[in-house]
Amino acid sequence: TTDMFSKTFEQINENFQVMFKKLFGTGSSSKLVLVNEEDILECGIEVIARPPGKRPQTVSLLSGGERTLTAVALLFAIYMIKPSPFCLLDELDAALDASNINRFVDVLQGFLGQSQFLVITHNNRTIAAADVLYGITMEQSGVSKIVAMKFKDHEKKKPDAPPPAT
Amino acid sequence: TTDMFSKTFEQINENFQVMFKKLFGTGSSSKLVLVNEEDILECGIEVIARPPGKRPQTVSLLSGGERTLTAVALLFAIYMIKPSPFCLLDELDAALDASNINRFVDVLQGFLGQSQFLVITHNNRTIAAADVLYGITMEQSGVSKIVAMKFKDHEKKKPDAPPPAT
Amino acid sequence: VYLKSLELVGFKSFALKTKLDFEPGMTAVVGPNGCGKSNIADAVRWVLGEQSAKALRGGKMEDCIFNGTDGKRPLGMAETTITFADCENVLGTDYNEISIARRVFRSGEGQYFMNKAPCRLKDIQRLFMGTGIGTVSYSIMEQGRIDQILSSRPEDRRTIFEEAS
Amino acid sequence: VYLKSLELVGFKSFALKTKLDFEPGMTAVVGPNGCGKSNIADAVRWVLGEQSAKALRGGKMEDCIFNGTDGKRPLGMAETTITFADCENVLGTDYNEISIARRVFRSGEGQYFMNKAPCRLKDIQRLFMGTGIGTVSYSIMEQGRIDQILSSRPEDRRTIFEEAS
Ligand SMILES: Nc1ncnc2c1ncn2[C@@H]1O[C@H](COP(=O)(O)OP(=O)(O)OP(=O)(O)O)[C@@H](O)[C@H]1O
Ligand SMILES: Nc1ncnc2c1ncn2[C@@H]1O[C@H](COP(=O)(O)OP(=O)(O)OP(=O)(O)O)[C@@H](O)[C@H]1O
Ligand SMILES: [Mg+2]
Ligand SMILES: [Mg+2]
Repeated sequence: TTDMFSKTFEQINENFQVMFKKLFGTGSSSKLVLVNEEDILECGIEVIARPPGKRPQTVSLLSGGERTLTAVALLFAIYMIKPSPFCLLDELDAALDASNINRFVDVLQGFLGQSQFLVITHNNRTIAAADVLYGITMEQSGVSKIVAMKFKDHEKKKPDAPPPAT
Repeated sequence: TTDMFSKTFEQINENFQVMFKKLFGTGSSSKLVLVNEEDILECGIEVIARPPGKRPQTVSLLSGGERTLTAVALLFAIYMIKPSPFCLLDELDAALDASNINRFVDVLQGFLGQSQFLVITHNNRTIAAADVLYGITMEQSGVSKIVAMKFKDHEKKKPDAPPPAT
Repeated sequence: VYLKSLELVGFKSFALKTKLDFEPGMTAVVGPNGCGKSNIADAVRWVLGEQSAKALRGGKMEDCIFNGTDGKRPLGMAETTITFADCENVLGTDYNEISIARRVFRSGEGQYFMNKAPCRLKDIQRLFMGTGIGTVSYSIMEQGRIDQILSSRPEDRRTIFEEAS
Repeated sequence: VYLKSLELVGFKSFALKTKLDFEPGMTAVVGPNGCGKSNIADAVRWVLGEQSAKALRGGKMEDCIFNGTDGKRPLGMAETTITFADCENVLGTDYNEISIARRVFRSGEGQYFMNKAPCRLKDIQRLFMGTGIGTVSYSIMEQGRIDQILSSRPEDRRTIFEEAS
């Protein structure tokens, strides 16, 4: 089982480095490090991240948005090993700026061949990339109601779609 | 000191209820409750929040944005008692939708008479309400540089201001 | 296998019967703060067998039942049904579609159903074992939780690795 | 009393001397992820006497010194200066303006200055006592921390109340 863990760790590490580069762009790099090589089944795992142009650091010194992007790289690294039929992501893009959301959405779309994605968001860029859109309202205070605004088969959204928030 | 605590608690409770109504709009209410009235110096404090049209609940069942707004109401309730010369808020608006950001900014502006506010944000509505704007860039990778885009004395932003993210 | 639909009635703020149909690709769910988006994520966790009320932001499982508003009385039951299609291979079923349903009552009593027939939580867990569908998996990432993948102590991060192996 | 200016050099990503001038009202700080906005907030906490490197997202105080990039070598010192004006009444000073400065070197050694004269941390803490300026106060609300005001156990919330009294 030490072998199995080692093998999985190597795989995730490799995927993580690929994903990180895709999300942070050229000139970036990252790696996962086992804190104690002698005791890989019990030791901790350190995440080293190097955004473009910066020195490698532990994740604690990264900005809010950089941490989110690094975490997403790790999440996607795991999805690459063991894709789930569907993934539900709730406001992952909250801390990301415009260009990082674009890269996040691009990478996410790369996974659509193997998984459905359900994404909860307030962000217009993420919304624009969706195949199907569901709006939730609470016109009767306290009771949720769904307004489907599907546009996979139509080229644009219905004109009476409520404007997405923010 | 039990008396002093009691007095402060009442004051914060009162301010919190006023602030909550301002942030959540008409039909909302809230209160702070001492968990054990017999032992007010040691017991916990419960936060009860009732957004418009909903039943009063503990904050754990509220949505991400509702929790942020409730926390802001509590923060402002404390500012009302003991205003600080300046307040620095880092991305408080991250979880808020458009209409909640509008109300948050309105309430914040009510405090500008007694405190300066330094607000870090990615949101266009918050930016639009600012008297002074500082943009930070990293054109030389890894080195921060400031671009001042003051517009208190001018009616609009300089045309070459970098577009605010998101 | 793919996710076909999700139906809620009486679950949290979804007092009225509500159905979402899913297609391949990316579905976005939008709306103002507090309108019920994360409640949908909770419903998915719940119907797949979540046992911790805390993971659903509540104190006890009955907190999932619509508890009334100014204009509407509380309900006595919450129910969620999730339907998967093309599941013969991955889930090893005889049918092309499978519906998992869960109910909870004010008494705290709960029920599970597979294609409308009562079943136990075990049966549901066994069905999804090894497929990546379920509450342990990182395929459901709750609001605000993304940072935890990094900020949890290195020892905690190992659970990710153990899950993937 | 009001905040007049903040000057950083060698502090985190601000390798070059950088000055922000403040006016009454609301100042917004914007820019892409990782450009240095929260580093400015860290600089304010730091110059007001923050003793915990963890509160500044670092492991030790020297983590605050610009640690180099692809094109630039690390620096040996970080310095931040914060200037307040109209402080005769609130801060009880003789001067109309007061500048607090702090330095840290790679050795871990640090220095404090009040209007360019060396002073101790105690002097700075005493100056700001009871004014609401300082690191204990809720007047600096870090990124991601707003939720803690609510989610900390009820016992923890009491610190807010004790601060306000
Ligand atoms: N059992 C219940 N009965 C009725 N309403 C409930 C129940 N449980 C939760 N709610 C309500 O549902 C709302 C929370 O919804 P949810 O968390 O889905 O919001 P959201 O759309 O994700 O918002 P945000 O964008 O702020 O994250 C709260 O206002 C809460 O009062
Ligand atoms: N000592 C240091 N030397 C050089 N760079 C540093 C140092 N400490 C932190 N940094 C860098 O500063 C960046 C973080 O900046 P900051 O947290 O201010 O970003 P931000 O503008 O708040 O971004 P976000 O919008 O994502 O919150 C990180 O990329 C980090 O690598
Ligand atoms: Mg939510
Ligand atoms: Mg930041």
